[in-house]
Amino acid sequence: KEWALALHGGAGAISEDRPDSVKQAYFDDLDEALTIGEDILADGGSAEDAVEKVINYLEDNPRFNAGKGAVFTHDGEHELDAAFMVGNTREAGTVTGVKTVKNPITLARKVMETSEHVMFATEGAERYADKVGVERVDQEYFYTESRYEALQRALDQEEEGDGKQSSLIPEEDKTALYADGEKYG
Amino acid sequence: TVGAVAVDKDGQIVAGTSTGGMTNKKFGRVGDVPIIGSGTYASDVVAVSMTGWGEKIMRAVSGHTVSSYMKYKPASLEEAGDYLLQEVLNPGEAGMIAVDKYGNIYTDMNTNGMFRGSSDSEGNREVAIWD
Repeated sequence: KEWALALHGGAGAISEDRPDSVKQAYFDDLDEALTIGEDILADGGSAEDAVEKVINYLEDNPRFNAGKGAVFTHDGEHELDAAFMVGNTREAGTVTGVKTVKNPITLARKVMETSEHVMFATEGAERYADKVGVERVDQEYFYTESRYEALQRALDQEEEGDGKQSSLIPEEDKTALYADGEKYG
Repeated sequence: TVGAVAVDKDGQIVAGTSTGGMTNKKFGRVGDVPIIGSGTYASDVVAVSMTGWGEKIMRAVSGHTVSSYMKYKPASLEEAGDYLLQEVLNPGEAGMIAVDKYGNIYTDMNTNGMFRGSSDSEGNREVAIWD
């Protein structure tokens, strides 16, 4: 094969009990993301560009837990992680805990391409973002009502429970947003 | 979490993953996504992007496990993916996408669903959520 591409937008306990229009919207968004990558690769573009642009689209799409539409932390913020790796050369770049980078995958690629290091975290990653000039946004950019409501339910359940941080989305969140119930991230 | 993997006409094998993490995370918790070899990995044989329960994915060193299984067993991409999802990880923990250097594609999960899509130069194309 000259090229091949695969993408995902999260996994978990995804309810099939939703309106067809909602299901179709997800299918349409996945189809659009796939088309973006296909066009790049079919035109002879690089796998690096295809991967970055596909993920950029999904990051900008509020249905998915990345970029706009990212889930909330306990403190009501958004902390984003991303990683980028080229297998042939074993080059890699990653960022963790960034709060103002619109497209973390683009910053991760820049870490790979312009830094001698592999990972930058939190304030350091923000400073590196300043240096390489990726697009920045306020935390409000990442806000979605459904994610905010999911956090409130998680906090309520935590208060009623044993106080431990759960790695699983609370049970009631399974119906909060289509496919968002156990999209662990 | 979102991710993409691709191999291009020059044989470059690339993996990328991006995430907002988990709802209500505390203490600067970091999941599998930015940990090279865990939720994101690419070698000279395969590129892998994972999604699911980050702590489980990290403990399995998932991406590197798939690559090593292919290289040293040796095994096909399908065999390696099935090994990770069915023998290493437990049901309900993760989904995985991967492409190998030949353009073979693997998309599977041990959860009941994963938002996914795949395509190649021979016209094979799929967009799916459930099995």
